[in-house]
Amino acid sequence: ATLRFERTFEDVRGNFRELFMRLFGGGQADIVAVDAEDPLESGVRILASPRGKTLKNVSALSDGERALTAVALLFALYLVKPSPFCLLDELDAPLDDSNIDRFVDLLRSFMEKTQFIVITHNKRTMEAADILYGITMQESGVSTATTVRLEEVEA
Amino acid sequence: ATLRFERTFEDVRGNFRELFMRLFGGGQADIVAVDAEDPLESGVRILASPRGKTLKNVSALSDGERALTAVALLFALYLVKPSPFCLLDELDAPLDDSNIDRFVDLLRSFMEKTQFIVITHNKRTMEAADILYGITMQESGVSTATTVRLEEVEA
Amino acid sequence: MRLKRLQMIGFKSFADAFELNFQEGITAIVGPNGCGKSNVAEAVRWVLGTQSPNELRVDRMEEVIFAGSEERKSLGMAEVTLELDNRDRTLPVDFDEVSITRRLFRAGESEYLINGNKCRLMDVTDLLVDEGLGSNGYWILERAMVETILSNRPEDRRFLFDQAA
Amino acid sequence: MRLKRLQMIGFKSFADAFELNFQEGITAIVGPNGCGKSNVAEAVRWVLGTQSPNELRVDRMEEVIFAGSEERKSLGMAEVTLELDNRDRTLPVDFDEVSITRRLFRAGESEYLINGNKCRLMDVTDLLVDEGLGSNGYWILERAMVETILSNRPEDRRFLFDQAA
Ligand SMILES: Nc1ncnc2c1ncn2[C@@H]1O[C@H](COP(=O)(O)OP(=O)(O)OP(=O)(O)O)[C@@H](O)[C@H]1O
Ligand SMILES: Nc1ncnc2c1ncn2[C@@H]1O[C@H](COP(=O)(O)OP(=O)(O)OP(=O)(O)O)[C@@H](O)[C@H]1O
Ligand SMILES: [Mg+2]
Ligand SMILES: [Mg+2]
Repeated sequence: ATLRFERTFEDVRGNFRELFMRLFGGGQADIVAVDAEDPLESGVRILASPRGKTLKNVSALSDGERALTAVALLFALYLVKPSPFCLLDELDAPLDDSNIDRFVDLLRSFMEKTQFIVITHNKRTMEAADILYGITMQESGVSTATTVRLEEVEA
Repeated sequence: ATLRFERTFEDVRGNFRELFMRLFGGGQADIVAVDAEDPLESGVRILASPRGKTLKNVSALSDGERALTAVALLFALYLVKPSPFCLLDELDAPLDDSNIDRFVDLLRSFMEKTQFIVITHNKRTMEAADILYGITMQESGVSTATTVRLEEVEA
Repeated sequence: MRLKRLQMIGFKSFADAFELNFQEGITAIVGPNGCGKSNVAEAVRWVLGTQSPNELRVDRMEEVIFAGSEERKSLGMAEVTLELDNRDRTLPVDFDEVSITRRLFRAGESEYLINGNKCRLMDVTDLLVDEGLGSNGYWILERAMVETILSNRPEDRRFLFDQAA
Repeated sequence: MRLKRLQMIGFKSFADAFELNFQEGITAIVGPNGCGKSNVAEAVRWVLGTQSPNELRVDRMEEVIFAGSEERKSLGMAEVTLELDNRDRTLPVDFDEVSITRRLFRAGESEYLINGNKCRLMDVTDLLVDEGLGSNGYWILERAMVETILSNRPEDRRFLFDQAA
């Protein structure tokens, strides 16, 4: 089991470093296995530094930078073991417009292998989707489906 | 001290119930003092139900409903003890467009007594502000001020 | 394998029958605050077999059953069905289409069905486990999970690597 | 009382001198992710006297001093000044304008100044306490604080009511 963890860890690490640079347009990041007494329990520390900043623990990043780092790690895991679908609930909320574009580009590049379902209030993410499903509560307290056209979307 | 807490509690409670209905356009909410062994430590439980739903603990609400409920409580406290300024860092991130409008209306109604400083990525909130300050990192890692015109804002 | 359709009734705010047909590519789910979007994500987690109320924002599992509203009485059952396209035989069963159903009755009994036949929870999780589709995997992410992934404690992230191994 | 100006140098990502003039009404601070907006909110919390690194996303207080970047060396001091319009004499001092300054040196000494005169931390907090402007009040809110206000434990909210009392 330890061997499997170590092999997976190295694969994810390679992917994470590359995806971080892609999402941040530069900078560097890394993950480090932290030895617990029991190798089966060892944790993983994330180090990340956007372009031009010094490499630090992920807790020193801003809200948007943290969300983007989590997305880089998520897709690094995907590359090792893809899953047929992925559901993301308002992960784009803290991102600015240019980071949303990078986020959406990344989703598009994984579309071959994975179906994405994205819950969002952000119009830029909606524009990038292939299909929009609306949910509403015409009668208070009861959810129903509704048709949505992008022009009339109230985010 | 207990008497002071009880008097403050009742005032905040009245404000909270009214502000909640204003922000949610209906529904009802309440706060209940929860007796701890030591009255000085007693906690406060929040019950809230948007229009048409049954009154529940605040943990059953959606992300957006939770953020709006917190804003209602914040302003209920303000009415009891106004503070000359208030700084809100991306509180509008989980809100949809119509709730952002209500949030901004509420800020406007308190503008007499309080200066508001709002950190946001949301264009609707930016449009409602009286002045916009831009911050950028032209040289990576170093923050500086920049002038902002709404048309060119990259949220 | 591909997701084809999600059907539910009586799950959280979905008192009436609800259906969502999935497409290739990116599907966006939109709507005002509190309308039921996150409930859809939780319905998927639930039908995949989660046993932890914590992942569904409830204290006891019965709270996922429609609890009533101003105009409606509470219901006695919640039911969610997920239909999968299995033509590429990713799932180890000899069917082109696989549907997984979960039901919970207010009295507490739960039922699991694969293609309409009653089965045990273990049959559902065994079916999915090779594909790594357990209920708390990295393929269903919300803001709270992002905080866990980025937490200060390195051991909090370990489960992600075990899922991918 | 009204906020007039915030000036800072060497605080977090603000290596160069930075100034923000406050107006009546609503001021919005905007910019891309990671550019330093939340650092401005923390500078205000810091100059009001907070002693808890936790409120500033750091482990030790020295980490608020500019730590350097690719092209710059780290600095030896962080300084923030907040200027207030006191014509309505809300603050119990006989000045039209009150400025509060806080400095921290990498070696660990800190300095507090009111209108340019060195004083103790207690002088700053005493000045503000009647106005209820302690550093962790309900007037500086970010998403993490919202979660505290809405937490499942009723006692977590008690401090809000004590501040308003
Ligand atoms: N068992 C239940 N019965 C009826 N309604 C329920 C039940 N459980 C949750 N709800 C309702 O569902 C609503 C929450 O829905 P949900 O969290 O999916 O909203 P959302 O669309 O994600 O909103 P947001 O955009 O704010 O995140 C709450 O208002 C809650 O009252
Ligand atoms: N002592 C320090 N020296 C230099 N840079 C620092 C220091 N402390 C924090 N930073 C940098 O400040 C940046 C974070 O800024 P901040 O959190 O204010 O961003 P933000 O504008 O709020 O972004 P977002 O929109 O994503 O919330 C981080 O990238 C971090 O590296
Ligand atoms: Mg939601
Ligand atoms: Mg921020």
